[in-house]
Amino acid sequence: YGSGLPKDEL
Amino acid sequence: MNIFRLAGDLSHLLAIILLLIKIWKTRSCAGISGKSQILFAVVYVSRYLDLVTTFISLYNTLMKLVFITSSFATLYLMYVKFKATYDHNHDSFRIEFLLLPCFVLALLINASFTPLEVLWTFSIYLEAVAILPQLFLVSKTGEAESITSHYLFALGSYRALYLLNWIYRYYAEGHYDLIAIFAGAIQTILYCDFFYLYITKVLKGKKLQLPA
Repeated sequence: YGSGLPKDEL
Repeated sequence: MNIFRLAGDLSHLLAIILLLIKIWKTRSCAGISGKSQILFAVVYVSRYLDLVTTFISLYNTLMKLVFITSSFATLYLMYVKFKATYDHNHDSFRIEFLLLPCFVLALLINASFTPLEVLWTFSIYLEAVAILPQLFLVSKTGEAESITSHYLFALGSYRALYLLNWIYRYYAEGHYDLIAIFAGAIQTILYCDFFYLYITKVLKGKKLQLPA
């Protein structure tokens, strides 16, 4: 569903 | 970083500053939902736990610290310093009805079943609906002060701008995150009714008053 951590967005 | 993302972050920052200015200048938190502010504090804390595990950029770290600190400052002003002005009776939304489903959903739908990832996902789901107690409060009292309206407009615009950022990133970088996109779309949709009132009333110099 998502790319997983770490995220570069807030 | 693209223009939509930067505009979104600045809009988010502006919203937080507007709220603090409103409370500080009027010495009152009337019309502001403490329930929503509690939810936002939970959102920031559960999302930004990676502050202690990963360094992304100075910008990223500073913004996270600003969001966490300002949300606790807002809670302090509402529940301690200007407690007497808090609209307790109208702010009756039951936040457990948002907290629990978001947590269960985060346990079920996430990128990977690890504590940090589940908490990040929880924060994304919770942020999408965290404004509901505030919108509920406005609908109960039937009106909002203009600075409160500006706050809500900036706060709603932030995720709408992020949606543009995600569209841009999908085409430019092939980057996408379905959880964030889905929740961000819900979050933006929740503001649509307010956006309409803001544009048709507040921008024309009228007070935001709901039709009776």
